[in-house]
Amino acid sequence: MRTIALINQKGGVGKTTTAANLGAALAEAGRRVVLVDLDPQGNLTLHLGVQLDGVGAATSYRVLVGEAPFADAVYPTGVERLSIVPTDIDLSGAELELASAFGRETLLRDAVKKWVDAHQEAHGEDPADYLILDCPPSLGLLAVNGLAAVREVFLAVQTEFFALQGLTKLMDIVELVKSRLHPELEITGIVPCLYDSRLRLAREVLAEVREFFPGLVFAQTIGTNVKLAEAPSFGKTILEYAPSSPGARDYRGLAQLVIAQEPQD
Amino acid sequence: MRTIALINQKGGVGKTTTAANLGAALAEAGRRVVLVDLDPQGNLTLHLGVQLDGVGAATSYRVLVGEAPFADAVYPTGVERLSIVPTDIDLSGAELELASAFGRETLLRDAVKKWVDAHQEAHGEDPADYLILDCPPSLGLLAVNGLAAVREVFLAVQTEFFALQGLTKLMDIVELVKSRLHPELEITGIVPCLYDSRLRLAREVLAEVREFFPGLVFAQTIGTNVKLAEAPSFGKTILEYAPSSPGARDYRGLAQLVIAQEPQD
Ligand SMILES: Nc1ncnc2c1ncn2[C@@H]1O[C@H](COP(=O)(O)OP(=O)(O)OP(=O)(O)O)[C@@H](O)[C@H]1O
Ligand SMILES: Nc1ncnc2c1ncn2[C@@H]1O[C@H](COP(=O)(O)OP(=O)(O)OP(=O)(O)O)[C@@H](O)[C@H]1O
Ligand SMILES: [Mg+2]
Ligand SMILES: [Mg+2]
Repeated sequence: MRTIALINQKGGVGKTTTAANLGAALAEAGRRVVLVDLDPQGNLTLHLGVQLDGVGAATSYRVLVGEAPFADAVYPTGVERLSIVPTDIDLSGAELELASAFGRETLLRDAVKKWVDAHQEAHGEDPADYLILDCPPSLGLLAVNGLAAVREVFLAVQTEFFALQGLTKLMDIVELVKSRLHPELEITGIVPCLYDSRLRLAREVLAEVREFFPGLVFAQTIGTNVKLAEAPSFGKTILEYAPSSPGARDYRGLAQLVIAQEPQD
Repeated sequence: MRTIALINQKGGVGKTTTAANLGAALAEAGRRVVLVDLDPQGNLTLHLGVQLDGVGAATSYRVLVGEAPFADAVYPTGVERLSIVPTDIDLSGAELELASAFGRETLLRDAVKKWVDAHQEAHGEDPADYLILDCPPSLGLLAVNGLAAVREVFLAVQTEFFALQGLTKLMDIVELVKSRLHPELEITGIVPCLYDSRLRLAREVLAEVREFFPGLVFAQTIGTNVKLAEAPSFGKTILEYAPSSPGARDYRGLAQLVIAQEPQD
């Protein structure tokens, strides 16, 4: 099972949109995908139209505080082979609540490991092919939990000026998690989001990002396309809402490049 | 002195762009403006091209941890009547570092009060006409410090679907700060940012925001305009970089509406 955190502390760069639509495109291509909403805003949960069945439902918050096993928090979406661990409003208190918990940085990793081990035990295979985490726009305890729980990091990067400033800080945090919690952690992909090739600024920033991360920036850019911004209001992925739009094409293209990275057994 | 926090936990909605350019437009109109960068990303500091003079410089972080008085952290920008309290990388550790500090929610308020009182004492007037805080895209301790230190809240809202989801949570936090820390706190303005009137989605979301906050949404929308995204890469406000662009016009228009809210003595 590939485990990937979609992260960038810069806000509004396309993390959630990429989690939902890359997840859907990988599922369409036959992969079993579990998405995890680690952002207290709950945008991913809303994007996929997941309604939680009342108080006490298993969510990413309950998994973190140890009140629910990971397996109980995996819900189906309307898309075949695509499921989600949703979040609710309680997650916004988690950072302060867990600040003094024992093993606070690896709560999610431990919960995921139990889920995978139990599934391996019962079925002789991993519970999914991809585990993709949607992180909040900050580098606090939730983001650290996300990084400690995965082996791969994808940065969603908007091709605008502020994008470059935050990248060194992000790499510092990834290095910190790698050296202290998780030696196998690697940045394995940079997704250029909200890209408008007509803008000189966008082309310049993309060129700088490619220089900064040689060989890691996916050739497939995700163009700015209003259908991608409309789809969440219908609780749908772009593949359901506008399957022949440029946004759907871009995310299918990205999924192919992600699949091409898979280790050939 | 009017004190205003620009906040929204949704990322990338135009908080920093509004802090820099509304600040500049108010300064151009003759107001004395102090901006405070409360976001560990430091985008506002970068936007205004402020270079900190080496280790130990007074920053918003040092003010929060009590190592520097507020007055020492107010730096000039290239714009007349516009100054800034910058931030540096240390601020990203502040949330966890201050989690158990005594009076952790009102550190900024107390520092600002000392600055205002001392200035009143020495000069018989407030040190500025406007204090505007740029908040990070989260609702943790930094945002709470911001809310506790001001009497007014402006929400920067991108006219896209996710914008609506976070607003109720934001209002909950404002109410919480109002009831527990600061009874005079009020939401006094909603700034529609990154608005493209050609998009049906944008028009629909704007209409919903106007319904949600009757009478609070500024008539002046801030249109999407690439010059606004380019200006920060030159360390300039839109008024310096492209003074006759639609972006400059929009922020001047907003400043007039903000000035029109001033209490008539
Ligand atoms: N390629 C695109 N074309 C058009 N709109 C997009 C695109 N990608 C994202 N958006 C829109 O831009 C906004 C920001 O995207 P999104 O919410 O995915 O970013 P994020 O990084 O997850 O934000 P946050 O930091 O708040 O979690 C949303 O309103 C989304 O619908
Ligand atoms: N009206 C506009 N037209 C064009 N680009 C804009 C406009 N307003 C903001 N931008 C750009 O959009 C991006 C997001 O804006 P900004 O950084 O101000 O948002 P923010 O809410 O402060 O983000 P964060 O949540 O990360 O602090 C930036 O790259 C900025 O340059
Ligand atoms: Mg998101
Ligand atoms: Mg900002």
